[in-house]
Amino acid sequence: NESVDVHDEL
Amino acid sequence: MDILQIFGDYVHLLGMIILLAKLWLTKSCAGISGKTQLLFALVFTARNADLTIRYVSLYNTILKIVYLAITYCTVLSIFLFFRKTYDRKRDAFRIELLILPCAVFALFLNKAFETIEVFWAFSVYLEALAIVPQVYLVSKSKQADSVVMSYISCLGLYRGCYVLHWLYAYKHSPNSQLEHIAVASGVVQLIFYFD
Repeated sequence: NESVDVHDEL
Repeated sequence: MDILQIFGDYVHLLGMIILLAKLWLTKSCAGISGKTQLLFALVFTARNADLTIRYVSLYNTILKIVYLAITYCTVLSIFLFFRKTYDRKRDAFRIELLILPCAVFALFLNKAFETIEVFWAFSVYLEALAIVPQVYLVSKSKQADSVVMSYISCLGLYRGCYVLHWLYAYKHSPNSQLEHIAVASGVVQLIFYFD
């Protein structure tokens, strides 16, 4: 399970 | 990467293309808020400032550049190419009332007091409010252009997908942290779109 990094999103 | 996120990205892209296509096909910016587009240009510029220092993925880089390019094209179309059809009088929302509070919030409410983080927070806060001048314009002109409504729906759907994606990731991944800033702003943003 990868954690979500919102900074890597658009 | 998550299917909801990718779907959201493409719906977002679709919305921007719909708006730009409307501008160029009708050669008129009737019903479109130039101020909202100006705010979005500011949002993407602030958020994508990290393009210069960070690489996430090819997908990420390409879409960021495409978002910036389309938004700048839209702004140029409204304020330069089709400026004669721009309804300056109706598009009267004072955007400094949106920009200033977002800037202040970004300075105090951020993940870390670093340029990129402050820019990122600013872009998230401003994105939540950027549609307000458009909503104001639609409510003032009392007639909703169907293309503009499709555009607004695309943007609402995009944010909805993202918020669901965050909540889902938080629920199913034990090591993920819920990003309160993003989720709270996303929910505020959705409220404006459902309006």
